[in-house]
Amino acid sequence: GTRIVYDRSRLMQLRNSPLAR
Amino acid sequence: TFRPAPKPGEGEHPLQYNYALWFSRRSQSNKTVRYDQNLKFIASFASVEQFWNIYSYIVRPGDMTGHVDYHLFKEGIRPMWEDDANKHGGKWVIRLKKGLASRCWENLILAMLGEQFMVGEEICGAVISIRFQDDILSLWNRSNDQAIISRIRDTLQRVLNLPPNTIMDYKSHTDSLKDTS
Repeated sequence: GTRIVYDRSRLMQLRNSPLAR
Repeated sequence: TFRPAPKPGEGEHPLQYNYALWFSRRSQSNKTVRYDQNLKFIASFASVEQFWNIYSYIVRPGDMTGHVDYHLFKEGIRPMWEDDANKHGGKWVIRLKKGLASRCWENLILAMLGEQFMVGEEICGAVISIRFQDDILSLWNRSNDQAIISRIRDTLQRVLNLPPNTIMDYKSHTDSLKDTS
């Protein structure tokens, strides 16, 4: 099946999303 | 006590696996306390946003003192050799000079959460151990398949960008059990 993959830059980008606060 | 991860919220980005974060501190007063009784559950999470939310509240490993460990393991795997997922496998052990723990821990867990190791179900969890001398970073996997162990090492070297003279060793948990040092 497909795997949910995030590279480091994507994870860092999502760090700033309002949902992460 | 352990609490399973909440479902990812509306608009959140789910992770491939849910994870649980644990903490342990060894001191004079609890030296005789059993290892598993010394493990304190912090939180578990199922999405990128839940992870960052928890991570923002936690003291960075490099800012900790004394004999302290953070354990980040897939939900359902206890951070102990004896767990069924761990007992046939082992761990890459990386010795870190003081000052590297926080950066390397973050790089390691982001690679684990983001499925950068590409070894299927093999990864069990990661541990950062703050000690008096060097700190110790480790990544635990299920089997002792040499091809998988080498592939994990290659990804570790890529994602951690360690200083050239950094010591990396692979230790199977059965060796750890025999090790009386």
